[in-house]
Amino acid sequence: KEKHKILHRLLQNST
Amino acid sequence: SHLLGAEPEKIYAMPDPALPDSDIKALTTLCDLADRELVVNIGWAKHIPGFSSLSLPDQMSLLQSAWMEILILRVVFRSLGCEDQLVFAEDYVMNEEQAKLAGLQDLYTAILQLVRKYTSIKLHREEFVTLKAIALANADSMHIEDWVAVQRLQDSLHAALQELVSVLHPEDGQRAGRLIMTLPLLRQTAAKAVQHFCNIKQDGRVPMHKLFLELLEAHA
Repeated sequence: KEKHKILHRLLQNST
Repeated sequence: SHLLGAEPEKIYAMPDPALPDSDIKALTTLCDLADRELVVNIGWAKHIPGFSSLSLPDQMSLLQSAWMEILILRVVFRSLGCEDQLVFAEDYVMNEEQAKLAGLQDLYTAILQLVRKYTSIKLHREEFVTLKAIALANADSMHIEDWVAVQRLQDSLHAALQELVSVLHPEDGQRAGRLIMTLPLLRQTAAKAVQHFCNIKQDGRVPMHKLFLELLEAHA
């Protein structure tokens, strides 16, 4: 999961 | 209608006018475009009814498996009705010759096969957005934690497709099945594309942004 931090961050951001 | 409303705005490729035309320039333009498309596609996924109720790890697993299928299906839909050209963006269209120069001839041929398939089916925009959501829900990641929840998402999208098709094409009872049967070719083409861009990444001559790299690495 550490390797996928941008995807993780984008999914957590509310759009 | 929910999926139609969630469909991202179009993105422009904006190839760097300062760079001389070359395979490197073409691939740089495509990788940059893909990176920006990925950001909007992740935002789009969150608007698919039911997707955000999945656990965060499961959302990540689906996107890590299906991201290239989503990118390609969008290119395919934009390219419908454009004679043998791939419309990566409104300002970035590739014919066979240009694809060959960029070293993308195999990919060009594969994506064009999808374009021809959907052209003969006469794919509607409504079917396209639903099929794209199905491709994501049907990603077959090996790392899904809650299969029941993912299956519920698949079932609701499948039901939406069947309902939609029965309204658009009440005379054609085979249509939903025919649309679903295009998905193996989409997956096969996406796998080819990922492999190709992994090779380009190894090569190291084309700059790639972090999200694109991150997702390529998810397949490595």
